[in-house]
Amino acid sequence: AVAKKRTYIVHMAKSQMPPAFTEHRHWYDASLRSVSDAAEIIYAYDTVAHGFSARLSPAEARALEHRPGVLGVVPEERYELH
Amino acid sequence: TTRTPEFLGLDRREGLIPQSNTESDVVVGVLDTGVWPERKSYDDAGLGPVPASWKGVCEEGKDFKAADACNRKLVGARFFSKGYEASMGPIDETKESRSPRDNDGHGTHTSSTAAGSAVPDANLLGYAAGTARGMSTRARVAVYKVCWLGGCFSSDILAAMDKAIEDGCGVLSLSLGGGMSDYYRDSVAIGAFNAMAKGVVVSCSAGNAGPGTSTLSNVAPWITTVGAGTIDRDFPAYVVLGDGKNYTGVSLYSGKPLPSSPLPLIYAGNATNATNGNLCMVGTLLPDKVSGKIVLCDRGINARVQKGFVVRDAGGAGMILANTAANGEELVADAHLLPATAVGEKAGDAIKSYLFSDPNPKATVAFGGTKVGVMPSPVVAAFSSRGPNAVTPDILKPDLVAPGVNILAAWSGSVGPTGQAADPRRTEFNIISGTSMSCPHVSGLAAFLRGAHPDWSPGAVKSALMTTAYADYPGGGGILDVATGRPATPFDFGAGHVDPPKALDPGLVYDLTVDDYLDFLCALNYTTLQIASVSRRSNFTCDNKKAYAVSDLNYPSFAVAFATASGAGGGGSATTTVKHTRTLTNVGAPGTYKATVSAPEEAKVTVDPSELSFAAAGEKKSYTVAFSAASQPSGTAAFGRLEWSDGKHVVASPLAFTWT
Repeated sequence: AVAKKRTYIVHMAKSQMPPAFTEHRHWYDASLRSVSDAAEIIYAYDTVAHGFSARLSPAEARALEHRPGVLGVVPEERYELH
Repeated sequence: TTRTPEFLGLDRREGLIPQSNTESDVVVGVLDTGVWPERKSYDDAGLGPVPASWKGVCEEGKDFKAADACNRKLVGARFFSKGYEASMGPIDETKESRSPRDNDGHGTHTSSTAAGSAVPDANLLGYAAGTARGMSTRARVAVYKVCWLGGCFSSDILAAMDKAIEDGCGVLSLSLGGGMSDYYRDSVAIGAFNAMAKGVVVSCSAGNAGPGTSTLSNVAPWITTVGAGTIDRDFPAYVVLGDGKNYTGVSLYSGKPLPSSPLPLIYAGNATNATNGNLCMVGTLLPDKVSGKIVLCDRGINARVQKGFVVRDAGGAGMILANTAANGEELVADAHLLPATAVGEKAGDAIKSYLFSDPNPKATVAFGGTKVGVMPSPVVAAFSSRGPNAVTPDILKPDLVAPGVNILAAWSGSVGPTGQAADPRRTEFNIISGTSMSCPHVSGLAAFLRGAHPDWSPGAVKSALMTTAYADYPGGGGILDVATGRPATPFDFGAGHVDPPKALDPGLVYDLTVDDYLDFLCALNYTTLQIASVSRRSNFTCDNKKAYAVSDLNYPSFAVAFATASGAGGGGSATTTVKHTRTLTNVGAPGTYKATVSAPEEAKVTVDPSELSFAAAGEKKSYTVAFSAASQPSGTAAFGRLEWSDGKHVVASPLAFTWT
C-alpha cells in the first residue's frame, strides 16, 4: 500500500470550514488525518487554490473525496519544459 | 535576446513608445528551472527601488546567497521541491542545486527573455551577436524554481503560483505543460484562473508537439497560449559534396573548420550493427567505419546534440544531421562540438541519394556565420503545437505566435550550450528553440503593456496582443507554415504573430472578467464542485434559468464547430447557423468602427450591427456574428478573419470553422 502511494492535490471549500477550527491549516490536517494516520501535508495552498497536497493511497484519496468540504482530489501530474 | 527586439519593432518605435514609470512596478514571475543570477541580464543598473508592494524574497541555498543574487532587477528567487522530493526522493545535490540556482539553463534563458536588462556584445561563440535584452527591460524578474532533473510536479507548480501571486507578480510566465485534461484537474489552469482573478496576466507555452493536430497544452481561455515562429535570422552552413553539389543547412559550430578538400562521407545506417544505428544513438556507431569521416545521421529519437557527441566519440570528423518527414524542412541550429550541420529533409534525401550511388562519396561542411534579413519571416515552426483545442473545441488555440526558433538569451554556468554533460564549454548566452522561448517573449510584452496601461485587465492585455497580431506578410500572402510550406492557419498561429507597437494602441479590446469565465464554466456543464475547484468560489452556482453558451465568452477569436449531418449522404445540404456574441470596449479615442469579414467559401458570416460608434473611452458596444454553413465532410476545416477598423486601428479576430 505504501508503494502505491502517490501525491494528490486536495481542493477544499474554504468557506465550509467548521466553526470548531480557527485555522484552515488545522482543518486540512484534520481532514487528512481522518483518512490516514501517516500522511502529512506537503503544501497548503491559499492564494490561487484552497487546499493542500499529500501522499495518499488510492483508497485514502477516495475516502477523502467524501469528506465534508472536499471539492476534489486530483492526482499529481508531471509537467515538462517546452 | 538579440534580434527579436528589432524583429518585433521594439527598437524602431522607441521614440513612439512611451517609457512608462509603471513598467518598473511590474514583476514578471517565471516558473522554470531557476536562475543563474550572475548573468549580466540581471544587472539592475538604472532601475529604481524595488516596488514597495513587492513581498517576495530571495531564498538561500548552499550555492545561492541572497545578498549576491538578488537586486533591483532580480527581485525574488524561490524554489519548490517538496512535491518532487515526495515522489522522487531527496534531491541529489551533486547533480542539481537545492536552491533557486539554475543548473539547466532553461530558466535563465526564459526569464532573461521576458525581462532581462540590456547586455551589449552578447553572442554565442560569435553567433547572433548584438545587444541582448528582454522584452521589458524595465520590469523586474522573480524566479520560482519548479523544474528539476526528473520533471516539474504539479504540487510544486501550484505552490509556486500560490506564492508568486502572494508575492505580487503582475505577470506569470510558464514555459511548461502537461497532458490535456479538464480544467478542474489541471493545476496550471487552476492557478492561472485565480491569478487572472487577481489581475495577473498568465502566459504559457503551447507545446512542441507539432505539427500534428490537436497537440496543444495550456488551452484554458484565461491563459495566453503562445506558439512559436522563426525570426529573420539564420545560421547557414553549406554542405559541399564530392560531385560539386551544394546544400544549405544550419549550424552553430564554432571550432576548427573542416579541410576544404572533401572527406569521406558515410551513412550512419551503414556504420553500425544496430537496427537504429542511422539515428546515431549512443554506442551504435562502429569506430572503424566512421573514423575520420563525415557521418550522416537521421534526426529523431535522441537529442540532436547527443548525436554529435556519438559521432565524435566514435572518431567521426563531422556530422550531417538530416531531417526526416517528421521534421520536413525545419532547421534548428545547435552548438555541436564537432563540425556539424542540420539539413532539411529534401537536402538530406539528396545527400543520401549521392551517398548511396557514388562508390567513393565525399563531403565537407563550411560555416556561414550569422545572416539577418532572412525572408520570409516569420514562419510557423513545425514543432509548434497545433489546434484544434482538444479540451474546448469552441475556443481557438493557440492564441498567437511569437519568436521561438534560434533564440539567444542568457544561460546557466552549470552546463555548456548543448546541455550535455560531456560539453565542457561555458557560455554567457545560448541559442535554443521551443515554445518555451516564445512564451516569455509574450510575458515580457505583457509586462510592457501593463506598464503602459496599468488599468487594463488581463483580458484586455491579451486582447490587445491578439487583435493586433498579423497573419499576413507586409508584402502580402499569409504567414507560412514550415511544416507544409503553405500558408499557416489559425490552428497553427491563432490570431497571428505578435506586433507589440500595435498592441500598445489597439483601439478596442475584448475585455473579460471573472464572471465571464464562471459563465464559461457553466456552459461546459461543470458541476458546482468542479467550478469551485477551479475558481475557489464554493458559493457559486450556475443559474438553471440562464442559457449558458461557450460562444458567448467574449474571446478575441472565434472557433465554430459545425456538426456533420448524420447518415449516408445524410441530408448534406442542410444549413446550420451558429451565433456568437461579443462586446468591444473602447480604449482609444472616440470613433466609428466598421466590420469587414473575409469568409471561406464554406461559410456565410454576418455581423450585426456592422458599424459601432464609440463616443468615449471605456464605452462598450456589443455585436452578434452569425455563422451559417451547409454540412461538410467530417474533418473539414475552413478559416476567415473578422476585422473592425476606424481607419487607424484594425481590431482583427481569426475565424476557424470545423465540421465534426
